[in-house]
Amino acid sequence: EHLHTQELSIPPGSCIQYTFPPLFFYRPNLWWPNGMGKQSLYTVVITVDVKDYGESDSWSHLFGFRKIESTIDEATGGRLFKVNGEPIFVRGGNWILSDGLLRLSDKRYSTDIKFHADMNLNMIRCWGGGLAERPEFYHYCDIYGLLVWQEFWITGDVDGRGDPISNPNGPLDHDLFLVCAMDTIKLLRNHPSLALWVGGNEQIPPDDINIALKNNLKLHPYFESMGGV
Amino acid sequence: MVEIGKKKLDSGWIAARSTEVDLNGVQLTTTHPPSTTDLSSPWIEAVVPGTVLGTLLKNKLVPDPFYGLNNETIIDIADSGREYYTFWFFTTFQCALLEHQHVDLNFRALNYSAEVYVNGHIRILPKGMFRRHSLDVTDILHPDGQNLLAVLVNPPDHPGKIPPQGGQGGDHEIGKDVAAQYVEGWDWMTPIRDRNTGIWDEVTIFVTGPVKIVEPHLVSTFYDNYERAYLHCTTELENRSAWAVDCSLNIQVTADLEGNFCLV
Repeated sequence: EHLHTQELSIPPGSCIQYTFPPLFFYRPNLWWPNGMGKQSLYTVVITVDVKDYGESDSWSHLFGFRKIESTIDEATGGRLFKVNGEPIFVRGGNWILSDGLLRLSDKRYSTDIKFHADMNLNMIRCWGGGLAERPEFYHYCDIYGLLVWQEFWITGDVDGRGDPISNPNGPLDHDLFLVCAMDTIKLLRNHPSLALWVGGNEQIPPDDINIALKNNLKLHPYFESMGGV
Repeated sequence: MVEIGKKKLDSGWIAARSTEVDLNGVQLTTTHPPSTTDLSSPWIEAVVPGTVLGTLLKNKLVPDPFYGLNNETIIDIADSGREYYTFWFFTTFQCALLEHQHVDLNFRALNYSAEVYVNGHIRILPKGMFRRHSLDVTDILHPDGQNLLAVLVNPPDHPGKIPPQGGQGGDHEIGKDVAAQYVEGWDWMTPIRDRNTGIWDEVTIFVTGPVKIVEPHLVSTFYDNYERAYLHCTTELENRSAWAVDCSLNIQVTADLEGNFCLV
């Protein structure tokens, strides 16, 4: 059930998109945030073998089955989170980066994130004035059960506030911002710890950026029609 | 034979301030590769991945900015000019490909833009701190021997000035670029003098056969109160050869059990 092979023919010099038939899992081990259960992870391996050549490429990633929902509570204005249908009391830590000289070693990420888990936190918010964090950061958040609130690179203090008032229209090159955003989304989207994308810190991005981000991050219509839990 | 897969280029890098290097990228990667053995050489051991400031610190050319008031003694890019923190990075690597193999040179992030030279061939990397760059270098590698790689890294276009009173985001100029904004200083952080210029995330070479797997996307859906689940996977496949290929695409999902046992 958890294995599928498909024979394909690809024209020369071309790029195709292929969607596997959905793989069925009966009562999968779910991925839970720190304190709510285990961080069960499955290894997904994709390989492509070319006739008369052999293995041509291979890709693998840890995958966690989880469903994260969040809504704004009308009474308090706060954001309520559910993971796998269960409400979660979020205890979050604010994160800028591991080191101001960007010495972002694997060991450093492992230690820093385990420390957050040991402090009984279950979410890390990556502030918009810092980094889109690296896959190694997300890897350890997957392992230790830290949900990640990832902001894009807009801050009110630089984009629209300050003295004198800074440019409220965000970065000069909006297309460049969106190229970087879309590439970042593709880099990080398969991590189960990734819980929420946010446009920026204390600031809504310029309209065109905000609309483009919302469009690019909204659920694919196929999954909207897939029913639910 | 080169196996398919990724190899990190994270050692053997050297660096030099661009204003102290008289050679261009073509010369550096063909006839005049740099050396650190000459005492008058501007080339120093480099930190890659890392920032220019990290490289200067490794060579004890600046004090550690995070101790005491050391940061005050390091010249800020607003005062030095952007060229002071514009650096060449150089390394060599081996990669003997088989017929029908392809190799990409990947930068997972650098700040802010760069010129890349491989064996005398130039590739321009566009601006942006948070984007990946992938260069197909198959046709320009030396099949039997060393490949020379030089990267000229430019700082952000708008590094800004730090006002005497400091303040969040300095003079706000950095907000014009798609880059980290804390680098002009914040209420929790002193200004970063080089604005984090550098090849700050991993550099790799990635070898594939004729067909490459590109950006797989994994999504799950649930039914019957999580009794049933489906894993959905979409991927792109790029055929880099000049002929139509028949291939077998395979996906396998395994669960790691305790004690190094694996459930298939």
